Amino acid sequence: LSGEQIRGSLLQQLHLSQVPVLDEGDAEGLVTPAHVTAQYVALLQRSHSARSRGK
Amino acid sequence: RFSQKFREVVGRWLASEASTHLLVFSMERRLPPNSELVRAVLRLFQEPVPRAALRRLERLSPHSARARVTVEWLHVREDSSNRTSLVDSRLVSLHDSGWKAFDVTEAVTFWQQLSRPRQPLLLQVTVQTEHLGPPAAGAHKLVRFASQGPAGAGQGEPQLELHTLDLGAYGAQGDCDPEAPGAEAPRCCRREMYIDLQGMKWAENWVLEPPGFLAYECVGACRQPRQPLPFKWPLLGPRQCIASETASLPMIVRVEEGGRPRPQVVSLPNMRVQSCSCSWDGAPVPRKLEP
Repeated sequence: LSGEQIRGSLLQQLHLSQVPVLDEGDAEGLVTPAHVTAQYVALLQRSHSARSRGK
Repeated sequence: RFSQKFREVVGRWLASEASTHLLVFSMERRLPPNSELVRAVLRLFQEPVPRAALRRLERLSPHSARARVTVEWLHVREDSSNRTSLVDSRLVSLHDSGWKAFDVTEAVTFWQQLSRPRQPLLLQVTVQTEHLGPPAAGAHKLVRFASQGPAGAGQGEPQLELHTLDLGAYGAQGDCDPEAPGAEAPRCCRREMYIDLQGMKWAENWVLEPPGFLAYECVGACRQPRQPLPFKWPLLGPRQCIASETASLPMIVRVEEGGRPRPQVVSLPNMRVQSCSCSWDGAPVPRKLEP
């Protein structure tokens, strides 16, 4: 698994054709709302327990 | 006949000639534990057709000396409803006799996916006349397999051959032993591999979580069976160490909406290896049993 593959998969999931140019300042002030964190943690737990079929 | 609005065409029933048999195989303890099913072959002994019957058929319909034999896996659900799944089908000649082989690997693979206690393996064998139509009517009845009918016992009973591979010898070994000497693991295993997203330029200011993750990778060699497989499977390459189960990777990324940045959760499929196994390159991936 390479960085390029991860980037490619992320672009595909977000339906983007290239990496967005983002201002660093905005990123620092950005707060993640609780419901987004909760969604992330739930997905994380599910992915660690789910057994997928793989290749 | 019943409507002025659309044209109707009257059809005609064309006799469909088929005979169906049900084979039952008790499968308990047939497949060794920790083994991989490589192939399952159903062998049926086709009995010779009496000459007189053959001559009569050829007189009536010269080109119908063949019949189609279809093998389906039959699953009796808990609510007693049935479903079938076609696994093999081929034409047999009425001039022929002897052992006929059918590939029923998929049927056994489906059976393995049933929850325990499992029912026996049920195979439905249908013999159909190749050419429909009155002259060849009944040709399917001339295809007889040994042990058809009440007698049942005796030479030539249906046989199920199971070709398996011992995963203890030809499989993967789970997670790699970090203490193992040398960089390359001798046998297929799952090795820790950490991906540092923070160290990737493109992820800066875009990927908020996670800073990195344990992706694992499959390394090591797979032992190759010495004797060639007892059948020719086209396009089969060597056994390779592959990721047989993977998991997705959730992320929190920053997206712009209306010019304002906002965090969003996204899940990337097949990013983390859950288990590695040895698999023939080019082998068909078994169909998953639908509920």
